[in-house]
Amino acid sequence: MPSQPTISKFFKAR
Amino acid sequence: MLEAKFEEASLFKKVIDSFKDCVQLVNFNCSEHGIAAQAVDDSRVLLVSLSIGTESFQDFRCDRNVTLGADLSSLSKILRCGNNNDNLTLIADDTPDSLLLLFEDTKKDRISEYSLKLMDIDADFLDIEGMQYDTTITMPSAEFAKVVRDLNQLSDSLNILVTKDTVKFVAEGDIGSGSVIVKPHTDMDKPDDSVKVELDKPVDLTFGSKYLLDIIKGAGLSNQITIKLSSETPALFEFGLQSGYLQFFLAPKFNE
Repeated sequence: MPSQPTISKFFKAR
Repeated sequence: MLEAKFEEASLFKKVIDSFKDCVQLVNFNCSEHGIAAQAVDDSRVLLVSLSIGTESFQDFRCDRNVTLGADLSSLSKILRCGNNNDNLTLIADDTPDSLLLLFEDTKKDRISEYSLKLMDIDADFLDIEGMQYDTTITMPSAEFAKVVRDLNQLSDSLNILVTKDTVKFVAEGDIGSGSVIVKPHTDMDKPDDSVKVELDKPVDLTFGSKYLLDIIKGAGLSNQITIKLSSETPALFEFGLQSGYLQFFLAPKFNE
């Protein structure tokens, strides 16, 4: 089953 | 002091309706450039980014940056009280604990005034600028919405494959499978019906259908949707406003 990563894995907090 | 007047309340109603089902608490950041917001859904998979530029307003005044923390379900209750073609003015002071919403029906001389309690919302602001994408698709938003709704019936995942001359949407599920192929074309009479594909590299990505169903709620904002895709980075789904945009960022599913 493919997994669904969360968005914070890709974008850093400013 | 913020004083932001929409010529028609319908614009703000449509914007809020487009993402109120996937996020609940939102900080609206008001500045001289307009109103912007960023929020992530409860599962932290879908990111919404909104920008309403000053040209979307009939009048706009914001002397000092002000943040309006709002519960969207409460805001949308109040927005339902105004008529679509009423003028809508949002008013807040520099350190507000409430937002005033003023609906004016200039023909009937009726003024309705509502106050929404604001809240302190602790949320990270993520840096979403400067992403590089392998392909950009522009297509009618209604057509994209139909593809997502149709293929969602077959599977909880939607596969998007883009090559130079086709965009292929595929769903494979327990009851069977389905696919829709969309080819680039230019419609001279109705430019909004055109499909455009810019491609640096072919892509083959899979997305969770339930998030795409949230995204297509923005289709009422704009006749066209712009989809930017790249392997291993979140896709960008954008609905343009007259001045500004509503963007959704969704990370593709990965095979472990």
